[in-house]
This record gives sequence, C-alpha cells and structure tokens, in this order.
Amino acid sequence: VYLRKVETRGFKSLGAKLLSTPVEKGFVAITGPNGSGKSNLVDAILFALGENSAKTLRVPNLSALIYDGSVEEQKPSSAKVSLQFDNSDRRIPIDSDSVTLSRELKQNGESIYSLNGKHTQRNTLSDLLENALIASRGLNVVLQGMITRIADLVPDEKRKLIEQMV
Amino acid sequence: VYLRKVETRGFKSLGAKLLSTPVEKGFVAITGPNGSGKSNLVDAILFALGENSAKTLRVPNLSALIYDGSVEEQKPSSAKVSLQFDNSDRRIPIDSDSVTLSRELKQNGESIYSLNGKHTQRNTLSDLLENALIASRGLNVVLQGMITRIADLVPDEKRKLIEQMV
Amino acid sequence: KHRVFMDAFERIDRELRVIFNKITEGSGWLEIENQDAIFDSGIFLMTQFPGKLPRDSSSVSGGEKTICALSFILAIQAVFPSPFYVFDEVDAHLDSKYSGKLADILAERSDRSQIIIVSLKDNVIAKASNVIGVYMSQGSSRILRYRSAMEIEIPNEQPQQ
Amino acid sequence: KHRVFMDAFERIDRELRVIFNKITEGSGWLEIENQDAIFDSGIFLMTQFPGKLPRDSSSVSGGEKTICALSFILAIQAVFPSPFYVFDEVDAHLDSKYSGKLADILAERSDRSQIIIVSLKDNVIAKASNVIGVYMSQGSSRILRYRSAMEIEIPNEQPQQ
Ligand SMILES: Nc1ncnc2c1ncn2[C@@H]1O[C@H](COP(=O)(O)OP(=O)(O)OP(=O)(O)O)[C@@H](O)[C@H]1O
Ligand SMILES: Nc1ncnc2c1ncn2[C@@H]1O[C@H](COP(=O)(O)OP(=O)(O)OP(=O)(O)O)[C@@H](O)[C@H]1O
Ligand SMILES: [Mg+2]
Ligand SMILES: [Mg+2]
Repeated sequence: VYLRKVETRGFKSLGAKLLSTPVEKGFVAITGPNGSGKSNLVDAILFALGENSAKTLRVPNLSALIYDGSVEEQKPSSAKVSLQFDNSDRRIPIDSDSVTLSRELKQNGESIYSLNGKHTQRNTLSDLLENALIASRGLNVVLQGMITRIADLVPDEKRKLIEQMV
Repeated sequence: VYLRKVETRGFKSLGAKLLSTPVEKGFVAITGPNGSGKSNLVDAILFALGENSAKTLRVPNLSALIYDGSVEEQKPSSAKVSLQFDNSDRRIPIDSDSVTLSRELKQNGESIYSLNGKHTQRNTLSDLLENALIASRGLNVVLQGMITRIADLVPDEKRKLIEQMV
Repeated sequence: KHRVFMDAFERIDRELRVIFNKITEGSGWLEIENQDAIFDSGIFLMTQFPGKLPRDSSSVSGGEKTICALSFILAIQAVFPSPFYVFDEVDAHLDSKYSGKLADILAERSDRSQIIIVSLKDNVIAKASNVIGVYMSQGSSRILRYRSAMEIEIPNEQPQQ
Repeated sequence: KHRVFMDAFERIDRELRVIFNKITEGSGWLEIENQDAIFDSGIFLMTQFPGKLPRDSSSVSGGEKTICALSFILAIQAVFPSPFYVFDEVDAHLDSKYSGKLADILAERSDRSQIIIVSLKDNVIAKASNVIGVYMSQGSSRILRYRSAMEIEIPNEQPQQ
C-alpha cells in the first residue's frame, strides 16, 4: 500500500478549486517557502484519515478548515480531501487495486466519509485503516515542532509511549 | 559598552584549560557542528552575568557545570567564566575603559564573583548590570528553542511580557 | 503484559542502537530505570557521541536531542511498521552532516515503506526520489512536481492577486 | 500604571509595524483585547502576509509564527534597549528569504548594539561582520576566529582523542 494522490477542494490554504497532488512511491520531499501550504498538505492527509482534533489540525474549530483566503470569491460551503492509495498488495482488506478514501466537512461541522465513492461510516473506515496499519495512531506522522517535544520527554513518558504501542 | 572577550576554564564542554574567545563589536555570528559547544558559550555569558537557575543553564544542578568531558584528566575543581567589556562610553558606572566581571563556581556549589580582579558581592554586580541595562532580564538573550515558545504565547502572556518590561 | 512490554522494549532498543550508530558513528541505547517496577518507573535514553563520555539524552545539545528523538521514533516505527510515514521539518535543528545522514537513512527505509518529508534543506531534498514544490499564488497554495531534486526552481511569490 | 503601560504598548506596536513590514513586506500590528480592562485581558498580534487576508498570529504557519515572535521581541528590544543581544538559532524554521531578511535587520541594528547570533545557515553567517567557529576536539570545545564569513572551513571533527 502507498499513497498515490491527495486531492483537496476548499481545504485550508489549498484553495477553493480542486487541487490534485500526485505522490510517488519511495522517498518523497515536499518543499517551498514559509507559509506556502506544506503543513496544510500534511493536515489534509490527517483529516482524511479521520483526525478530529482542531488543535492537531491547527485551527480554532473544525469549520475553520474551510478555505477563506480570498476576498473576491465566495467562501466554499465545504472542505473535501480524497486520498488515493495503491492497494495492489491488498494490505487494505478490499479487493481492488486502488482504494480512495474521502472526507467532506460541511459548514455545520458534519463530516461525510466515503470509500471508493460509496458513503461509509467513520468507524468502518478507522477499522479498515487500523488493519492496514495506516491509522495515524501517533508515530507514523511527526508534525512540525513535535520532534522537540519528543526530545524533551521525561523517562516516564518514554515508557508510556512504548506501552501505548503494544 | 560591548563584550570584547569571553574567557572560560572548566565550564561545560569548553574544556579544563583556559579558553579565550575574542568577540568584536557589531554583528557577530557563532557557528559550528551540532554538539560543538555554541550554546555552552551562551550559557557561559549568562552564568557570568549571575544566572542561577540550573534549568536555564541546561544542567541537572549547578555543579554539573564543571567540565567532565575527559577520562584521562582529573575533573577540574571549579568552573570559571570572565567577561571583558569595553566600557569607553562609561555605561557601566565604573571609571575605567575596560571592565571585567568574573564568576567562579566551586564543587560545593559556592560562587565567587569579582569585578576588575577584586572580590565583590553578587548583589553589587547585579545592580551595576541593571544600571547598564546588561542584566539578562529576559529579552536580551533568546535561548535555543525559546523562539517557538514565544510564538505560542497566548494573549494574556503577551500582555504580561510587556507589563514585566515597564 | 510484562512479557509483551519487555519483548517490544528489547526490539526497540536493538533497532535504536543500529540507527543511532548509523547517524552519529557513536552509540545510543535504552535503559530501564527500575527492572522490578517497570510500569512505575521510566526509560532512559543514553548516548555516547563520538569523542565524548556517556551522557543521558536530557543533557546533550539541541541538535543531539533531535538525533535522540529521531532514533527513538525510527526504532519504534521499525518494530511497529506502517505503509507510509510523514515527517514535517524534523531536520530544522540539524547541521548539514547530521541532516545528510538522516536523509540517507530515510532513503534506505523508503524501499519498504513510503516516506514523505517536508524540508527546507537542499541537501535533504536532493536525496528524495520525487520532489513536490508548494508555493502561494493569489491567496492559495499551488503545486509543482519535479522528477528529481535538480530541477527545482520554485517561484517564491507568483504575481500576487 | 495604566498610562505607563499604554505608552510602552504604543511604542512597541509602532516598532513592530516597521520591523514586520521590513521582513515580510506585509503588515503586522498589536491589538488590545479589551480597552476597558487592560490588565485582565490579553494582547493579540495580528498579521497580514503579502497576498493573504488578515489573520491572528496563532493560526499562521510555523515559519510565519517565528517571524511574529521575532518582530515582537525586536520591537520590545527597540523600546527597552540593551548594549548587547544574543540569539541562539532563532532562524531554524525560516526559509532562505526570511532568514536573509532577518540577518539584514540584525546587521542594521548592530550599529547601535552588539548582536551575537548562533546560526547553522550560511546565508545568515555571511552577513555578520565577524564569525566565531566552534568545534569539538578530544572531548572539549575549541574556537576558531574568522575576519569575514568567506574564510569558513570548520573542521567537523578534528582527529578524536
Ligand atoms: N559539564 C560538561 N562537561 C563536558 N561537556 C558537557 C558538559 N555539559 C554539557 N556538555 C556537552 O556539551 C556539548 C555541547 O553542547 P552545546 O549545547 O553547547 O552544543 P551546540 O553547539 O549548541 O549544538 P547544537 O547545534 O546541537 O545546538 C554536548 O554534547 C554536551 O553533552
Ligand atoms: N482556512 C484557511 N484558508 C486559507 N488559508 C489558510 C487557512 N488556514 C490556514 N491558512 C494559511 O495557510 C498558510 C500556510 O500554512 P502552512 O502551515 O501549511 O505553511 P507551511 O508551508 O508549512 O510553512 P512553514 O515552512 O512556515 O512551516 C498560512 O499562511 C495560513 O495563514
Ligand atoms: Mg510548516
Ligand atoms: Mg545549541
């Protein structure tokens, strides 16, 4: 399994229009000036995987995820992110070479999840991701600034980190 | 007033022998590999200005400031730092072109302060520094990692920071 | 519970030793504070950087602390693998030697799992097989794709508005 | 007390606007949460980066937050001056454009007060009038001095022990 594409529409600075970011297998680097939208791309991935904490997504509340960067254009009514995975190794227990997860957040804070185009419950998705070891249970996504917090963990917290993984 | 030289002996990684670091007026950059001793040089300046918090100096307790980096050599019995200032503008209220502050910490945790070679009390020194606006009352020395903490200050803390300065 | 924990601990410790040595040419290892009361005590990460005496990771330099944290995370990830990883500017406090070594380790791991790193450092980006450039234009983010790191010419600011 | 505070606040706000604009070409300013109860409320740092809408400094990017913090500190330092300043790797999260601008501002200020910066970035070190190189040898730190940034050739690791 690997991530092949991130598609966003109306998500943070990534714009009101559909933005498609193809991703390759192997070692991928994202670069660009300060404030260009690199960490927002990471937030988009977490959001589609089911992240519900506004603090982790660095916004005051979830509806602030909707793009509000332009004066002229009407603010979009929702923020949507789709992740397309290559599933030829069938690590996601679904019989198809390509799996697309998507999540759309409406202005009222309600989220609609879908899997390969069909509506599904949030729990179904998180079970599926857990099976494929994709869920961001903490250490497969290291957010900006987190590395200094991990460096300053006291001995008890280091033990708890390992306990959490088992 | 400006700093002309930092002399250390037995202070953190700066070695058991006398190490003299001349500093120029104007814009000075300190660079070097990770773990080479750059922040320890900053700690040496704070230490000589009277900093007494082991946490700020990044050690478990003050006697851990004494150099312990070598197996062969005997651990020195004290850590000493001297700061030589150019005082031709007389901002430090002492009638001499050059002012040297020094502080020596013994293994028992006791500190001996001196000013131009003569023993003096810690309070006398801090009053003198306060007059010359040198004391590190918080914002003339920005330690490593502090900038992200300042960036994350909440509104109340920003107000308190200004209140503290007045 | 005790056995499961100890099994994970030992595997993480073994991985950490390999990774720490690869990055620093020194040694790093984990120690349990109190073997008799594991769940009431902590875990120490001990280090011995080249040419230095052994020291607890809490009193090393800023960059050295980042190396300790990265070694710990990469060791845990090796023991509990995931198909893809994301690292957002974890190299900010590393000098060119250590950030280069980190990029080498991540490039090596990327055979097994997809690794996505956000970085501002040229020597790190140069080691990626695929680079995504992000820039701002007229109030929203745009994406540029490069086959290899050599083609990078990211427009700092497109003509605004 | 109220008047003394407001006087300091206004001077800091004025300085912040100048500094923030010099670094970003956008605008930054301070706002008091509640004019009627100043000592029970907070202060907001507001930003408008080029090409973007106004936004509170708490929801900008990592590098943009560093710019806000630096503008705030430099503004306070301008209002309460000191003969010398030390900055330890404050440029870690800045890209080359912003770190270059920061170095320009510090170089300018160094006419009035001595400024000592610890940095790993070549474009920042290049702007200093005097460079001190630090390296480890046989378990202790050594110092090299350079007249100008161009002469830098710091031995990464002298032959150990
Ligand atoms: N009492 C001591 N005696 C000898 N060495 C010490 C002592 N205390 C700390 N050290 C060592 O000093 C070294 C340098 O630390 P310092 O924080 O100054 O590095 P730095 O140059 O700022 O590195 P970085 O770029 O990673 O921030 C560390 O490796 C640390 O283990
Ligand atoms: N809902 C939103 N609509 C539009 N823009 C937004 C929204 N939320 C945040 N932003 C903006 O997105 C911009 C980019 O943020 P991001 O954190 O992704 O930058 P970055 O590329 O990671 O930068 P850095 O290198 O400084 O970490 C910020 O300037 C922020 O103000
Ligand atoms: Mg970022
Ligand atoms: Mg340092």
